[in-house]
Amino acid sequence: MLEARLEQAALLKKVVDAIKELVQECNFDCNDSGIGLQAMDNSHVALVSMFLKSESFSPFRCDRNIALGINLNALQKVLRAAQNEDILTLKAEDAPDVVNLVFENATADRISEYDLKLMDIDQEHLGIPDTDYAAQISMPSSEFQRITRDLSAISESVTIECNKEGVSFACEGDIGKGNIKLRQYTNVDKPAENVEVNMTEPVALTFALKYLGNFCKASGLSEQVRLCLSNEVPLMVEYALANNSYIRFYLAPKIGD
Amino acid sequence: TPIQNDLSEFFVMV
Repeated sequence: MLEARLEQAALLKKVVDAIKELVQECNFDCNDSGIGLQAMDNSHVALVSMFLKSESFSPFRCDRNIALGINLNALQKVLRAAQNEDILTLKAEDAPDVVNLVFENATADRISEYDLKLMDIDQEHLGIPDTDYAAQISMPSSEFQRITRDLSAISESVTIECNKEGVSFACEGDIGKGNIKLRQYTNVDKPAENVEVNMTEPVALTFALKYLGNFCKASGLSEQVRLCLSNEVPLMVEYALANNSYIRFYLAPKIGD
Repeated sequence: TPIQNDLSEFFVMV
């Protein structure tokens, strides 16, 4: 059986908020190392890969592999009944028809319990190769969100270019063009504001802003975001969570002019 | 207009 207790319901609420635009139904794969999820959007352009390590829960128990097939819209409806600060416990039997969610408020005088029906989801699983990315950019997640939003007003696509000058986000549309350049920046007192650029070779790739905007819904999960790029491979956008848990998005590049 | 690639061109089904 599965029993996984989260100190704050906010984590699961934010995870669901972050992925439900991309994916409507998916399996939460539970095993003794934690709860994972991998799903592609309908158009097979973007993929979300999330893993909440067992250390992110206290306690965590999962005796055997269990796939919880969940409709994220339905899960979100149930999670709306949880306050951000509530303690959230997920429970399921070994071959479950439902997942049980319990929300306890901080003063433990209110306990809400919901059963969410599960579904059989036959999901394609992609092997993501380990990649030595040519460029890795870490920046405040709010900054990435702002760049994505601002450029979305101009164009459907953005070209992310990384060279020894730094990183630039450029787009061109009917009304004109825009370009945002970021340079390395270190703030010892506020490391969340740092911009770090590590590059082994120059990279320039074009991506659909619509999907980047979707990824940015995860901004509330982490103060920093990491963009990993290599020429001619999908972009990885990673939001690191506590205890080595993570939510990663992959986006296939656009090609040609 | 650039053409959108498909992810399955890069990642193999397992």
